[in-house]
Amino acid sequence: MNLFRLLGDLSHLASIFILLHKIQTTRSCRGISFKTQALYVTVFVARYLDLFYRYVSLYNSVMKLFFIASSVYILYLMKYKYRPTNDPSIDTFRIEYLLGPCVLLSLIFNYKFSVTEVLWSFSIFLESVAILPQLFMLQRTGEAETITTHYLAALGVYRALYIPNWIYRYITEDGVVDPIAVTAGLVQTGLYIDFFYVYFTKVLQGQKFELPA
Amino acid sequence: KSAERPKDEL
Repeated sequence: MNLFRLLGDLSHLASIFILLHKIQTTRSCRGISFKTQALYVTVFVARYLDLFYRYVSLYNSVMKLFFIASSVYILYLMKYKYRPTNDPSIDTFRIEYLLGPCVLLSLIFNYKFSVTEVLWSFSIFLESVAILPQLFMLQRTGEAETITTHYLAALGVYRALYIPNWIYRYITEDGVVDPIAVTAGLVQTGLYIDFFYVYFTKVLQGQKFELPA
Repeated sequence: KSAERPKDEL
C-alpha cells in the first residue's frame, strides 16, 4: 500500500458518501444516471467474487464489501425510495454498446482463461467506461447540481490517483506492472478530462456547472 | 516473468 493508492481509495469512498449525501439531503436522485450506478454494481460483483476464496487483508475485504453494499443500496434508493425523482427518459445511453465490447475484450485480454480471471478483466474494462451514461446525461441536460459535480470529481480523482500508484509500484516492486488495469485506467481517467476542465474553471470558482450551449 | 496481476488492488 502506498499513499497514492490509499488516497485514491479514500477518494472513491468519499465519492460514494457524497452521492448518498446528495440523494438523502435533496431527497432526490435527479441528475444521477441509474445506468451508470447499475454498471458499478456489475463491476463490483464481478471483480470482488474473490472475497469467497482469497483473503488479502482486513482493509481489502472491508472495502470490497462496502463497495458492493453501497452500490446496491444506491440502486435501491433510485429504484424504490426515490423512484419518482428518477427520470429514465434522459438516461438514454445504450449500455449494450459498452457491455458487448467489454465481454469481448475480457475474453481476449486476461491473465488466465478462467471464469474468475475473465470476470476480473471484464470488470476492469467495464469500470473504465461505466461513467459514460452519467457523462452523457450531463451533456444532454447541460447542467448539474454542484453536489453531483463533487461526486464526479471525487470519482475522477480516485482513478487519476491510481496512475501514480502504478508508477510507484513499478519502481519500488521490481517492475511489477498490470497492463490490463493500466490501459483501462488511463482510458477511464481520460474520460474525465472534459469534466475536470469545467469543474476546475467553473464549480471551484463558485459558479454553477453549466456546459456551453 | 509470468503474467500475473497484483491481487491487492481494489
